[in-house]
Amino acid sequence: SRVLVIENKYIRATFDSDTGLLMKIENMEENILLEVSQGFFWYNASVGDGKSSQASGAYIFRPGARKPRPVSRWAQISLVKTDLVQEVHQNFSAWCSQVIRLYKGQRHLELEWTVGPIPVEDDWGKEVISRFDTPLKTKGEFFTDSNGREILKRRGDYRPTWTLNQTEPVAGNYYPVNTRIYIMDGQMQLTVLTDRSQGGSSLQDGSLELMVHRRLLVDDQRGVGEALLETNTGDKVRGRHLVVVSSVRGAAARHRLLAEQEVLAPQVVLAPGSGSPYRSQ
Amino acid sequence: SGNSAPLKEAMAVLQHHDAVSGTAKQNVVNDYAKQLAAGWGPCEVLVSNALAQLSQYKQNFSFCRELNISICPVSQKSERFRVTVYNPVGRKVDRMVRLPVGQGNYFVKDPNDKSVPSNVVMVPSSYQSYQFELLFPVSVPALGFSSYSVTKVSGRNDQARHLLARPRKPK
Repeated sequence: SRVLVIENKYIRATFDSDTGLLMKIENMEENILLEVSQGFFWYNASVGDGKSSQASGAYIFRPGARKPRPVSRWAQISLVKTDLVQEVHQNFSAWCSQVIRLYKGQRHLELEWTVGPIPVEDDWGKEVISRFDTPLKTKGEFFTDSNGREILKRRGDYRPTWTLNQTEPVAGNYYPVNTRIYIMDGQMQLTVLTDRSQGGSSLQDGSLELMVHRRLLVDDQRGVGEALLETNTGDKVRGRHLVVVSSVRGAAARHRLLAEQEVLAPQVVLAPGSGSPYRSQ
Repeated sequence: SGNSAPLKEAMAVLQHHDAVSGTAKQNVVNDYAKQLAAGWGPCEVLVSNALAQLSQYKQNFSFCRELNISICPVSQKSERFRVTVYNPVGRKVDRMVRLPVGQGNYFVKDPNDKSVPSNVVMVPSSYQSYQFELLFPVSVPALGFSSYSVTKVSGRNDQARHLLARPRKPK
């Protein structure tokens, strides 16, 4: 069929079977449907330009252009469906893939992304993002957490305590995301939880993005003394984004409990065979 | 003997802003990783001792450090093994455990010796041979742990579903 669906009793995720990309997420509990397109893009890192000699590097994020390029506009997909899990495996390129997973009884989508080693044979440093685009009217506002505790409202090209003269339309709107970032339109909310601290922003209305990997070729002259360039073939990074589509009213309860479970995840210990009774005496 | 001090010291060193933000030289980053890895070992012994004492069961506990890339020798090679899940959150947590296994069917029992529904899923990977992962739900009490037993019951896998893979031609 033209569409591909993975679902459980709470969530339904629909994919365009032509492009392999996520198309919409339905929260059947709250009867909410949000069109969400998600993909990977990369910023071409600046090495200094006419405006400023500042390059993008370990300390400084400074993309060479405002618009990122897509890693791919489509993904080869594989589908796995069992009683306990339904997942779509997306292969965007030789160095970028993702598994969108929905476990039985789970109220969020799990996006497990694997990025790297980032190719730099073209002599371009790259800063890779995962971006979610929706029709939500967010008026340039988005929310990020601070150390997993306080949630701060962010507004594009704006600082609450001083008058900002924005010179970096992308980097100047990036903020730390320690556990979660979200956008809302007053009724519906799209929340993305991370499993590590990342940079994130909302540079277009209804859109939010998180930086998942960087590989840079130039030192930014800010003290580290070398480019952010891993040795050998470079690093492959794997992580997870948990996506919650809900009403604004019900969002906080969901993402607070989920964020706590992420940072204090259960630890799994194995032991082969069977054991023997043990008494500390 | 178990000891959590090396890990604590490594974590203390990693409070440096360069470690937190990744703005250190590559060799320093490698050293941070080395200190952390050196701290894991004695801490795992400590956790194993604690689990043995608390569960009144002495086992050869194993921590699979590469579970995120589907590598875990114990679950991949053993016919029988136990999975102990510890929950550091102050409320009961329901979670799906996912372990790389060899091909076959598996029988999972919960701490009350009741059977637990489980699936073996095929993981499409870039290697030619498929990988299999055992999936089963666990329920772990607040600030506590649960132990599940897993037994391989057959070499063939009739649970796995077929993969729908459609190569795409770029438009």
